[in-house]
Amino acid sequence: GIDCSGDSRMCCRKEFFVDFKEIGWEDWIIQPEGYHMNYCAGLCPLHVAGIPGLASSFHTAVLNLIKANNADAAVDSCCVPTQRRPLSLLYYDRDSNIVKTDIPDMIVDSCGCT
Amino acid sequence: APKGVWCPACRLAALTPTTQRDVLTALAKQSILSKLRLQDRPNITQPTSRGALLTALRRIRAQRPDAAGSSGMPRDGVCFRFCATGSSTSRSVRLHFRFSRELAGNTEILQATLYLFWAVPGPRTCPVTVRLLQPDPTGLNVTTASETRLEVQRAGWATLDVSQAVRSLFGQGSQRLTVELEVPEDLGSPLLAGRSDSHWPFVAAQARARTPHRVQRR
Repeated sequence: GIDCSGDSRMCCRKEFFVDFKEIGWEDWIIQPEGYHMNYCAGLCPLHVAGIPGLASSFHTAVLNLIKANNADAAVDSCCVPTQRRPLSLLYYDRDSNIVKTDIPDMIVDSCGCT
Repeated sequence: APKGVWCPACRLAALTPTTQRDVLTALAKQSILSKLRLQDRPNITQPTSRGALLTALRRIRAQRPDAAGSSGMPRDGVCFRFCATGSSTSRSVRLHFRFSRELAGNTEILQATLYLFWAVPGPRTCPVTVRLLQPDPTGLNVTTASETRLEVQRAGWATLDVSQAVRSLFGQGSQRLTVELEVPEDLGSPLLAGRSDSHWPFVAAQARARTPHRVQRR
C-alpha cells in the first residue's frame, strides 16, 4: 500500500494519531499512549481497479493498459483498507477493574482499490 | 468520486485542518467507546499503583507467555481485580474482590486465578487454609464455596485456580468474591507481613464476550 504524501490524489493511507493525553484519556487508558486511527482516501481510476496500492510491476502496467482500453467493461472502484490489525488496550473499566483486551481490525496498515 | 455522489473522505478533505482534526478525534473516541461497550469514558475512583500493575502483568506473562497477544490475532480479554482488605483477626484475614458488571454480565469466564504473595515470617513451613466464600441467597451471610489447605514453605507468589468459584458467583448474579486466609495459631498472617504495594493480592480472569446465541428457527 501507499502512504499519502502532501498532494497524493491516488488511493493511499492517511496517518492520523490520537494522543490520549491530548484528549484527557490518559487516566483511564493505561496503555498505549494513543491510537493510530489511519484511514484510506484518494481516487481509484478504473485502470487501477482491483490492485492494492499502485502499479508496481511490468505485468501490472500491461494489465492496467488493457483495462484502460476496455474502460467501459470495468465497474466503479473504491479506496479501502487491505490490511488491518487489532488495537491492544489496558484500561480501567467503570468499577476500576483493569482490563487488557484486543479490539480487532482497529488499525489500518494499508489501503488499496477494490 | 463522480460529481454529486456522496464521498466521506472528499467531504473531510474539504474541511479546514482544525475541523478535520476535531471530526477525526471525535470519531476515534466514539469508535473506541463503542467497541468497549462503554457509554462514556469511565471516571477512575481507585487507581491501582503502577508497581502492583506491573507486577500483575509480569506474573500473567510468566504464567501464560502467549497472553501478550503479540501474534496480532485478537485474544480474549484479561481482567485484573486487586483486593480490598476486609475484616481480620490475629489468625485470619478476609480479602474482597469486586468484579465489574460487564465481566459478571455478558462474558464467559475461561480461567480465573488468585495470586497471593507469601511473606513467611518464620523459617518453618506455615500451613494456610484458603476459603472461597460467597454470599448465601439472602445476601446476608456468606457460605464456604471451597476450602484449600496450602503449605507455605518460603516467601514468594502462589496461585490458586478460582475459576469455578467465580463462575458460580456470576451465575448467582453476584460480583464479589471473598477469600479468607487462616493460619493455625497466632503466627501473624503469612500474607500481610511486610507486603509492599507491588505484592498486593489480585485475581486475573480471562474472559470472552458471549456471542449472541443463534436461535435455529424451524
